[in-house]
Amino acid sequence: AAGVCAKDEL
Amino acid sequence: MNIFRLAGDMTHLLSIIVLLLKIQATKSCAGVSLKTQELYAVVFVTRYLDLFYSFISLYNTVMKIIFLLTAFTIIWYMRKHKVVCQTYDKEQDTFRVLFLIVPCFVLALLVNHEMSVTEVLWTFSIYLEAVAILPQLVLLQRTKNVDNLTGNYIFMLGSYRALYLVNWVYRYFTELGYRQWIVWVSGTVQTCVYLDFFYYYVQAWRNNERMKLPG
Repeated sequence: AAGVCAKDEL
Repeated sequence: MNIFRLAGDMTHLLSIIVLLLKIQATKSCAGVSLKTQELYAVVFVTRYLDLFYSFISLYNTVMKIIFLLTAFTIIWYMRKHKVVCQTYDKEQDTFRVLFLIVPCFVLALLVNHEMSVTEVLWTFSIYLEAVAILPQLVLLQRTKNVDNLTGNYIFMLGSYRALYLVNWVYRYFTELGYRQWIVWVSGTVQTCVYLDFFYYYVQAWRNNERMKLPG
């Protein structure tokens, strides 16, 4: 969804 | 992935390995807060629910699984291992974790990116991680004398957070449109929580003596 950041950090 | 992020993750991993080795080698968890370890388990479980529905990289998946497994291994040692569990300072480790869990959950309900179960739980894990070390710091303050391994464990946890801060600055300048306010603000708070500890850690290291916290 828009606004939700990519969770590529741990 | 940049070098600061990788160094941060490796420091985080190393801190957990140091703690596990301390427990296994000395058969003692004296000075270690079970409350903090349980909070970390809650943090990892609520954050890594995305293991079930999103894949980022093999590195990400493997690290998430390692963090989950090691968190539960440490808890198992402290609660169930017949020798180790007897060394747990139960009477000193009395921090009321609900005072952390409830406000973090309410804040996650109020300030989040999207009102969905996984997104709120993820946000909750970010807020909770920022304060999860507090029971450990309080326990340290109570027992006064800090053994080397526990001191190093906390120092490495703090270093991991500091490296993540540098990683965010680096990413901000190198990746177009990269911003994540919730993570940045909580991460900054989390790093500040360690500042007082850092001061006494460095002071003990410079004077070449055992770390002691003031009363």
